[in-house]
Amino acid sequence: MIELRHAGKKFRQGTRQIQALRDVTLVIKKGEFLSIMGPSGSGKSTLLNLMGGLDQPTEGEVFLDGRPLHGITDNEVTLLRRRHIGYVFQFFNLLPLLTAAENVGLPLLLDGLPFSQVKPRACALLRQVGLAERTEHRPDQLSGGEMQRVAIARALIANPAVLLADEPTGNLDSHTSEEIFLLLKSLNNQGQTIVMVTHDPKAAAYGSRIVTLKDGAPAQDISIGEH
Amino acid sequence: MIELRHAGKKFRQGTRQIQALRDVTLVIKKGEFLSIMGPSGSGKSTLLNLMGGLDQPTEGEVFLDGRPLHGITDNEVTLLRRRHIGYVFQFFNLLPLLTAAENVGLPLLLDGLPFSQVKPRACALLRQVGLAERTEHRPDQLSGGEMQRVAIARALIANPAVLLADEPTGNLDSHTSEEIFLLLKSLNNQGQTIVMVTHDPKAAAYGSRIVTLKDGAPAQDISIGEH
Ligand SMILES: Nc1ncnc2c1ncn2[C@@H]1O[C@H](COP(=O)(O)OP(=O)(O)OP(=O)(O)O)[C@@H](O)[C@H]1O
Ligand SMILES: Nc1ncnc2c1ncn2[C@@H]1O[C@H](COP(=O)(O)OP(=O)(O)OP(=O)(O)O)[C@@H](O)[C@H]1O
Ligand SMILES: [Mg+2]
Ligand SMILES: [Mg+2]
Repeated sequence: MIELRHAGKKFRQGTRQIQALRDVTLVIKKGEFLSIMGPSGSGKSTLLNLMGGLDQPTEGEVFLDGRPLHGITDNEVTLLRRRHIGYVFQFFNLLPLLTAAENVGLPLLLDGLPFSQVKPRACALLRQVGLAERTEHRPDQLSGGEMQRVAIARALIANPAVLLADEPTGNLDSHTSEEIFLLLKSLNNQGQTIVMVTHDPKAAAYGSRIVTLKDGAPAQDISIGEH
Repeated sequence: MIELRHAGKKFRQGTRQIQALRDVTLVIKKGEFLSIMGPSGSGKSTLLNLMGGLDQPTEGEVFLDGRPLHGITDNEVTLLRRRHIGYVFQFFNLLPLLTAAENVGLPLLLDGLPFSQVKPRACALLRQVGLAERTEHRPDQLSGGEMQRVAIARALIANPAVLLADEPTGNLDSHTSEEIFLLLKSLNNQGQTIVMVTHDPKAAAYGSRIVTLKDGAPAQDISIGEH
């Protein structure tokens, strides 16, 4: 489903080079629920961005369903991404002038569906993440954890083949987090492939596998029982 | 030090009213280390904003060192705030065109000190939060947890009487979080008053008292041993 071969990412900073990711070789099978953990700055968001085609590797290769994500045009990446990937950004990236329902519905609106057809599905997803009462709020009228849940609902609305989630519960209390993990677990049971970056060991326990990064490279790769 | 008397906050949303905070009466003594916990949307950020004069109550009163924060002009609030309060926002609010060191030094620069005098102190604080190697990076060249730590350092640079921190470790792994809590604990031991919103029970254990909000009102107020 997603494959990286000796993928790396260098950033230039002034006169220095920062090797954010180094030599990552990783295969994520269809239906897997992978958690990526590791210290702050260890390369987790960078890795997720490469998987989602949001950034290009500076070394090595990245494939989505056998098709290369590296070295293709922006337009090609955008099309692949919209059809296949739901992305929850570490800082949500909601559009400030749209309501929660409009933000959630955006991927389908961009695909040409009318809002009258999209809104019921957007509201159903918002209900699933506990925000039935907040559908008409704009981002500046929402709490941090409410914005985060809007972003999660938005990532799910187009039934993407892969869900990539960067710290989806960083702003949520343990009770609300648990509701989100149960939702993700049930989606995974129905076949949804999920890659989740998290700092929360309890979160990682919901998945089937944990990869831990250290200084830009995988240091540990553990499969969790019960298959 | 900080006192709220029957303080409340209503938001208008379309035709509805949202009572984000209701009837909060609370005293925070000098030198206290208070944690505020509660579910997503329970009013924690709203409460912290009232304490820091970033928002005005719609009912009741808020005092900082005996002086009212409610019902005074914006200029008066800004002056009080700059002299007395260090604020870590839930979403950092760093200036994108400034480096980490410049962002940290900003409160002192705004007070008229030259950067040549400010920079050594800013870099020392960045070292304390583990970012000695990131002083010249701009926010878009930093990871989520690195941006969060820059915001923490910025809140501390002017030696404020009160530190108000909204989820200061939401984007940090447990090891880095622990380093931040030990830093806050040692500042508190030296007399720093701290009010911290957190979802992390381990975090709350570093303080001397935990107030838990539920639907906009304090539901529990527990003092933790060892004084
Ligand atoms: N400008 C606004 N207009 C309408 N409702 C608002 C506004 N700002 C906040 N709210 C609502 O007030 C409630 C409290 O918000 P607040 O940001 O204080 O919650 P919180 O406890 O910090 O949540 P979180 O843990 O998710 O950050 C939320 O339900 C939110 O939807
Ligand atoms: N554009 C950039 N220029 C220079 N360095 C960068 C850039 N973007 C990221 N970095 C650096 O690359 C490293 C990895 O960043 P990344 O965002 O992947 O970390 P992370 O594991 O997601 O951290 P966190 O848990 O704090 O979110 C960080 O040390 C960061 O400073
Ligand atoms: Mg990150
Ligand atoms: Mg909040």
